[in-house]
Amino acid sequence: FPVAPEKEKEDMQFAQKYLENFYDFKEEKQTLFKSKNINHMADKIREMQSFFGLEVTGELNHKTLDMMKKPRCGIPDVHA
Amino acid sequence: YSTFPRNPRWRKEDVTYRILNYTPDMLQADVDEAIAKAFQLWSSVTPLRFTRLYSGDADIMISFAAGFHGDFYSFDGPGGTLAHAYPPNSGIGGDAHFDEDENWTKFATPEGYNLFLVAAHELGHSLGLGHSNVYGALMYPIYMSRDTRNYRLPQDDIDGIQALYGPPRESPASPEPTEMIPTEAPTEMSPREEPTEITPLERPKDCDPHLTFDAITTLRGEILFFKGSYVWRKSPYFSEIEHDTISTFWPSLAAGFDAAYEIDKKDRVIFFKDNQYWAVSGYNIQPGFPKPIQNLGFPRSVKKIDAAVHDQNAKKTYFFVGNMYWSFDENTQSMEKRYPRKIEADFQGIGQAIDAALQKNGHFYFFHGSKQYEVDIKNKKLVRIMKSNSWFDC
Repeated sequence: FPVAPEKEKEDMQFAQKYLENFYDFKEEKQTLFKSKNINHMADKIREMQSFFGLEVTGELNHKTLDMMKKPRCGIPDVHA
Repeated sequence: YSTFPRNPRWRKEDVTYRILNYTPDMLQADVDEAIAKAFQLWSSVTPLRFTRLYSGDADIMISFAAGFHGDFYSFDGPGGTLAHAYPPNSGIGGDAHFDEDENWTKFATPEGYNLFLVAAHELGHSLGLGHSNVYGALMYPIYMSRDTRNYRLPQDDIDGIQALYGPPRESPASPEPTEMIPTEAPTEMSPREEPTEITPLERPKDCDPHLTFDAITTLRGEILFFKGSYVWRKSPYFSEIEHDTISTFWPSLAAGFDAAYEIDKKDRVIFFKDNQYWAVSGYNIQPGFPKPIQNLGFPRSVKKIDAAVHDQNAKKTYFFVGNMYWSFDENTQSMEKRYPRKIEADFQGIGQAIDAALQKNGHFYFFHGSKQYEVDIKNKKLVRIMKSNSWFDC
């Protein structure tokens, strides 16, 4: 079934934190354009999907979120 | 595999570690063992040697902590991030931290995280490896529970660590870190237990004309050639001869086999050393072994055997001692009557003692020094004489 709106926001925040920790995602606070941030995050989601051999869509789909929730090592997967 | 930016690595082969504290989830001895085993994984494929210190500063400081613990990467409670470690460097470099909010276990159980597996992964970082995107690699970032009893380092991780440090020195590196008396400075590690004189200091070259073997056996379609602690492995699955050590496959077996043979229908290989023999199935040593060779029906006067070979069709195994041989009936599990007999009486042209024996493609191959004698199994007639290492495509 479609995800409840509150859950969706929570998932997005979880994903953003994951990408900050492990894929060097930095939210650009200064930008005026929200869409630029979303694009930047989609790039990082694509990078993470590619690393784990998931379908590369740039979207925070169920499988991608599932992978993000697996127990793992705290070292980033990509280095700045 | 990947490394950290600028490929940081330890510029020395003797690396020290110290366990600063323990998790209440496991016995301290089990934590010590898990960490030592984790180090052994890496020392067995590199020139690195790991020495444990009990005081003072070590290159790799290992600790358990929850939440914020003094570096920039606070832990996040149960699940999520399990541990992290820093690439080689002074100070915090090399240190490994384990999240105390996790349930650490000695065995692979669904309820907890196997400390050996996580430690082995983090030590990969402590030595300079980054994450690998190869599914199943030890350096894959996601925890995967698996049986660790006979855990072998996947090839991707071996390639990665050897890209940083190279392969082990020719004489086997001491795989186990030794327990040290607390001192300020590390002392030399004690040599391994096996008598080293049976292991040539360097692995003989494949095409060394004087190459001889202690024992030879088939194993699931491959052929394994043994000399001291070294193994040459000829497989239909890859073109090159692969070089290993006995401890890579069977860490608990001492080097220097006398004989070996496979009973392929039972997926079982039998190794002989002195007056004992072991049965293995792949990497697993069967329970209840070693057993004395007298169990097979040898007289007390036989202290060891030279070679053994199994005839799949006749379901018989031949054991060679000096210039005599015995025939063991695998169906009745007993030595046949009227043995021992002279080898030469039944195998024409083979009058001397045998180092090793192999059964392949309907032939026996008896190895003596640098020669091998190909014999037709059915009529036991000598077909030809070749160099012992002709299997290595020299």
